[in-house]
This record gives sequence, structure tokens and C-alpha cells, in this order.
Amino acid sequence: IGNVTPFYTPAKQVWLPAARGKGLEISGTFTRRNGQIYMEMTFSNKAMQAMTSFAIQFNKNSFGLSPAQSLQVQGPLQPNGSVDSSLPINTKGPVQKMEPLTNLQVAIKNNVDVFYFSCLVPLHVLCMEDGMMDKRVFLATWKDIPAQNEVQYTIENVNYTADQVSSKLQNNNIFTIAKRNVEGQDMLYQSLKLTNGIWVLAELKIQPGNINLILSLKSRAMEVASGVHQTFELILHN
Amino acid sequence: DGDVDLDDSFSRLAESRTHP
Repeated sequence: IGNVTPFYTPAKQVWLPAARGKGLEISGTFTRRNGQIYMEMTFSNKAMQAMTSFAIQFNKNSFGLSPAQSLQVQGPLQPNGSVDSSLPINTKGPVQKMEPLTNLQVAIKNNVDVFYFSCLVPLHVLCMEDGMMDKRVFLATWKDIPAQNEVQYTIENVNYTADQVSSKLQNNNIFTIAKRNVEGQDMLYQSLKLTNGIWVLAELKIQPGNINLILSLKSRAMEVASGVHQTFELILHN
Repeated sequence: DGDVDLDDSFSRLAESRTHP
């Protein structure tokens, strides 16, 4: 009780410092509500003139992220003023693999100039609500994916029980399909599905009295593994 | 019963991963 949190939304970070935005500062984060990805931003005007006519564009990116509507910034944004904007995002845009995979390059225009910045999209906002793999399919897929396509990570310093871990992850669309206990050790079998249709299978070993968990990942597209590992870290440490 | 088979399969998977 008290340990279960809803979808994890990272705190906003400064994406465009005022010094690079001719007085415009943008901080932001990403979240997911009701199956929809949102880019949440705060625009702050640190210049001496009002700002108007805001617009946004994304560069091609790994997951085809694209604004689902035009950017709404209540304006004009007066000097020393600050305003929040929530931009729905779809995944119908052009795809080009980025390094790192979740890198997103953004252009923002206003009446002053055009500004560019990059940000990282936390992978769990791309995890779909229907990512719970059928048990039979999970078993077959786990067997089918060769051992060389498995990567292991240690997630250190996790002070949750297996059930708490499971429910924290489930709130972020990482689903537990089966839980087994072998000689006191809890084993969680989990799945997630990314917006581009890539499935990832996970096994999480939780040993009694050990705050370090062992995460094993299997996927037919292993380039997502490192991002998925980071997502587990993020969720289990927040 | 297919569900029982599936439950067994997960138990066997967990066993095999503990004692490879």
C-alpha cells in the first residue's frame, strides 16, 4: 500500500536553454494517457519582447513520432511569462533509425527565430496497452529466440517485492504473464510491445534478501534491449 | 487441460533457468 504509483512521467528537463533560444526557454517531458503519447512542455519567455506564432516540427526518428496536431501555445507569451502546452504525438511519421534509438530532434519556431534541440523519449511511453503476450505465444517465442539473442542486466538496489515490481511495471505497460517461485527465488515472465510492433520478452529474477534483480531480455530486434533495460531501471527506481 | 499444460510449461521454464 502506498507503493503503487500510476504511469511514471519523468520530471521536465530543460531542452532549450534561454541562451540558445534568444530568450525562449523550453523544458519538457513525455507521458502517456489513455493510449496516447504526449509531449508536455513549458515555454518561458526570458526576453524583453512578447513571443507569438509558435510552431513545432520533428526530424525523422526511429519510431515515426510526429505531432498529432499543431502546437497550441496560449499567447502572446509576455516577457517573464511562462505557459504549459501538451502536444499529442502519433507514430505515423517518417522512420529513420537514430543513435541512440530514442533520440528526437525538434525544431521550434516563433516570431523571433527557429530553434533546434534534441531530447530522449523514454521508451515506456512507447509501450502499448495491449502488450500482454498470450501465454502460449510467449512460451513458443521464448524457446524460438536463440540464446545469442538474450541479454542480461543487473538492476541494482530495488527494495520492492515481486508483486510490487510487477504492479509498478504493469502501470507502465510492461505486463507479467507468469510468476513462479523456484527455491525461494521469484521469477517473473513479462512482455511489452512497442508502438512499432516490436515485442520484447523479459525474465526478472528476484532472490530473497538480494536487492539486485537480474533482468534477461529476448527479442527478435535486439537493438531495443538497451533502451528497455533503461526503462526497467527508470521505473523501478522511481 | 491446456491451461494446466501452460502452467506446467512456465514452471519447467523457471526450473530450467534456475538449474541450467
